Amino acid sequence: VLGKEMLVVSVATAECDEYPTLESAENYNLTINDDKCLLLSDTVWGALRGLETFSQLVWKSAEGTFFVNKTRIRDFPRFPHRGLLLDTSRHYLPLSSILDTLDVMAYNKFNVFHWHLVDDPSFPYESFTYPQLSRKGSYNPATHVYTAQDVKEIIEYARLRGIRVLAEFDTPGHTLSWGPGVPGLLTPCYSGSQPSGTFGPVNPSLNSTYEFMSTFFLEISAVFPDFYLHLGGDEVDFTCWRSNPGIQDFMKKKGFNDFKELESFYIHTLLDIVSAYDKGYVVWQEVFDNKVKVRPDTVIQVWRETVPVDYMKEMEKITQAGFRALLSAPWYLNHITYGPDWNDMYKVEPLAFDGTPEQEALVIGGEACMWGEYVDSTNLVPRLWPRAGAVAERLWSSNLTNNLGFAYERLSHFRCELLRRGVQAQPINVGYCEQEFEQT
Amino acid sequence: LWPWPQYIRTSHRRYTLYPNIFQFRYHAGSAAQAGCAVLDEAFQRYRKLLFGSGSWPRPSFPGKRF
Repeated sequence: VLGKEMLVVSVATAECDEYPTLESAENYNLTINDDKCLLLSDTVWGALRGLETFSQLVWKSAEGTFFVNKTRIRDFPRFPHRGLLLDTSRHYLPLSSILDTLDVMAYNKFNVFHWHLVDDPSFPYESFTYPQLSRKGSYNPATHVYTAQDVKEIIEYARLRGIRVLAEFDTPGHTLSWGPGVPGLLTPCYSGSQPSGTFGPVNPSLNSTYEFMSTFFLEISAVFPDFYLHLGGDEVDFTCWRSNPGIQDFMKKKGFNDFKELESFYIHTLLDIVSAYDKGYVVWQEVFDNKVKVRPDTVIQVWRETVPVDYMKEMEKITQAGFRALLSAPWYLNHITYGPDWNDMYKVEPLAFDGTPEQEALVIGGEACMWGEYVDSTNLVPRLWPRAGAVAERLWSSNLTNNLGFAYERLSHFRCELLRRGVQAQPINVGYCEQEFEQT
Repeated sequence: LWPWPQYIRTSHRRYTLYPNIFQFRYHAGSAAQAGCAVLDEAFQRYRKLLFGSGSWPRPSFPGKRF
């Protein structure tokens, strides 16, 4: 049996010190035969994908010898945005959990870490412009925050694996945790003519709100190198705005009849602030559903399964309006159901809507979401892997790769490989892996 | 393989890898060469993933080079 002493890697353009972008090429060719063991790619990001594939091709015989078979692969991703959302605002995730997740994302060829950093009830991002935000957030400001060093480490760790970091700071709703750190930012709710002592969404009627957002997002635009920021915009409860006399006066002054118009005014102003920093943005679908005027290059993320319409109808409407779309609705990993639910996630076809080829081209990919209400570092890994892998294959592989039996065989094997790599991936059915009995 | 590649052809012909001597190498014509952090670090990572971090007995070639 011939031996192979090296894998030779050739990259057409280096970009070694750059960051991956939505436009980065990730294609590669891998050739292993009698004459060569060669990995060719356009960019280093494609080379990373090829190295992962090569690492999965190597196998070990019963007596412990390593082999690789004669193979020829030509590979590239079906969608450029293949994301995983982690929610560090409902439960804090230690830095090590995030770094470990980035490793396993790379094994699955995910390439976007959607960091849902700030949301009710916490503010774990340690802002150097507004340190009070985390100090007065609900987490312990000494132990449960992400310092500038932590953020830098996550961004670099992700870059070295060809993963983009898309940071989300959700407003105007979900702002329990912004309040204590920035007095006057939130709208005081009223009960009759008196303030009730509770607070609601960001106050869209004050200039100080936009001055704060301007300064805060200036910092965020500098800290997070990716072109895109995620600005949330989902689930705004108008009750508090409705009760506040100042807001009512503002509505009259602006001639708004509907609070959705007020929300649109706020979101539009915020998006202009972020655009001024040469950043693009991703928003949740409500911003589109509420007809907020947004830039044509906005990315709309679809997360609602059936309301206001079925998610495939929503994809059709968004792409019909000429916007790019990201699909998440059917890939909420935090929903755990009876039986092997990875099947349903695997069977999703992101382009299964009535649309022209131009509309289909506007679907840039999707994200598996792990919301944190019931998840923290103690149960994240088994809940995440290998179920998220079903989404990873849907977003990387050809739409013709959809046979569940074939997928089950490979995903079971891949789970064993994850165990061998030290990832506590849960079983996807009855059965076991040899690796579970190997001395690690 | 997971995720499944767009195009793959493989055969039963197989090649042995010897952990002690196997290495990742930049092609002379590659735009990325040693010092490219993304790939230098990836080479180390995947070497460890493939063969673990332990040392390996040197392959004993009985006389002939296979």
